[in-house]
Amino acid sequence: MAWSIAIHGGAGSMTPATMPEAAQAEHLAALEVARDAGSAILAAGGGALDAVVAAVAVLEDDDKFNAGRGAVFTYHGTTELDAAIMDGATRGAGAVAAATHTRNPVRLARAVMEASPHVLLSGPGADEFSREQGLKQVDPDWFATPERWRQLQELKARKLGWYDVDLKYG
Amino acid sequence: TVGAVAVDDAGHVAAATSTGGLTGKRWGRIGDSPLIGAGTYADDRACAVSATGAGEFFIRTAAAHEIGARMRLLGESAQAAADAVIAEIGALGGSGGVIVAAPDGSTAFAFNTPGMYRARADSGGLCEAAIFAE
Repeated sequence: MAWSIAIHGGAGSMTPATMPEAAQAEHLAALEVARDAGSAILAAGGGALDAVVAAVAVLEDDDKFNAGRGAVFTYHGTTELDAAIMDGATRGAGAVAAATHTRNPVRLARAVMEASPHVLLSGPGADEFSREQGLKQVDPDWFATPERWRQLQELKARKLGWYDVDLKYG
Repeated sequence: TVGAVAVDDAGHVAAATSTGGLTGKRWGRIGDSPLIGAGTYADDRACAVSATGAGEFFIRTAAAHEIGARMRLLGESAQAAADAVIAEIGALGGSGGVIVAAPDGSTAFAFNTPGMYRARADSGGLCEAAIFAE
């Protein structure tokens, strides 16, 4: 049987005219690292579930993308992380919304799928479950980057509509 | 938002999505990423999907599940189903993209924004990464 993997780091308003060559090269290199982390598992006969977690965890740890480290800020200057995972073989699924202290939210979503009777956990409850599962906890400062803080201040100063925000920063 | 979809050599598919959401989000706003069937879905009878974009539109169209349903019930390819659902989202005024992996080993990208950070590889030697629409 063949294996394959596809990944994304978000869609948006970037164009060759607005994105410097150096930034393009950095983002492409980061995408290749994440893709290859998943490919290596599949090429070794590993499962699709492990492959998608490996690829997403790499992207969560890279501050160029809006997930985990480098996530955008809420209006109140905090980070609330969402993640989901689903296993096509069993249609098992796990998801978290508004988690705040788990370093890799995708691993928390997987724990919800594999170690809880639920599909979706949110907020403080999701954080409590993460601690009980022994997942790596970080201070929210781990997720904060100057660029995302600048984008929040710009949004507040310009009072952008939510739709423009999503296209520009989402 | 980031995501991955994969099919392994046993033909099982999986999808994962992770996001910080929307800059400046208020009132506990949650987008499509953690909603199974909207931004993330996987079913060996159809495909695995991860979405990114204006989450409210992906929720309202149940985008990830819809792509799987089109493949399972209409026999559409991953690319045809993904293109159709992104077009539907665009017609509603939404923007964004999806990545799809199917049990037959095929993958697809579909998006209606100027760019989407994306990459893919397979056991046949495909190995690429891209940012812009062209």
